[in-house]
Amino acid sequence: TLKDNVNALLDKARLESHESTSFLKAAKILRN
Amino acid sequence: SDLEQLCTYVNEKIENIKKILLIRNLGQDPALKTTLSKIGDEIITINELLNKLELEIQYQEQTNISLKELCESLEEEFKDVEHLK
Amino acid sequence: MEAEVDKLELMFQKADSDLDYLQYRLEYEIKTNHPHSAGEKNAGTILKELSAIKSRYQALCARFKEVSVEQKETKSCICALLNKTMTMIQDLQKQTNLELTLLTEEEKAVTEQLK
Repeated sequence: TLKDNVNALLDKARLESHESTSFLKAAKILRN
Repeated sequence: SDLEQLCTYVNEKIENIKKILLIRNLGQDPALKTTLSKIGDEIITINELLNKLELEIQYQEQTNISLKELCESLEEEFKDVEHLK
Repeated sequence: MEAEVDKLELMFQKADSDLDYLQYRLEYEIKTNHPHSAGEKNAGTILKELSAIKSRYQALCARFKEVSVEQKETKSCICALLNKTMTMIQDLQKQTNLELTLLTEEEKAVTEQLK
């Protein structure tokens, strides 16, 4: 249903947010 | 083609009217009324979820900007090292 | 031929306005027969809100997809640049007989993470 789709996309967006934040941190550490 | 677009446009309108015809007398039946109010509640819930989703996407867009800035500065630094070499 | 085309165009316009009028009358009928009561919306409003929610979901899907693709590209660019730069620095250190700066544990861990 639409609600399920929205929930699935929200979970995916949260996961990607988490990944990109830790990637950014890691890249900055390595750069320094 | 234009004609196909015109057909789609007219068909969508007809579909909308059919839907409204289906729900035309919905409000009279008490049982269906509760269904309607449940759907109304679901819409509120989904809108709240979409608000959260929009916030996540805005956060992603911000992170994108930071990643791009980092990428640009790394390119500069790579050129410096290359120049050094 | 021109006259035929004009006639067809008029027919389409007439059909379009008839459909608009039909929809307006139906929505008006629902509104008058079933006015909003406290906390309860009528079916016409619910129908409109449903289509609004669907189109909003579609728009957010497209936006999310765009952001994801962009992010993947930027991340791979960052990885490639970091790799190239670190390799070149190590080459430079060898050439100048400088002592190779070893990666700290933390740097090793993030290198693995980025890989």
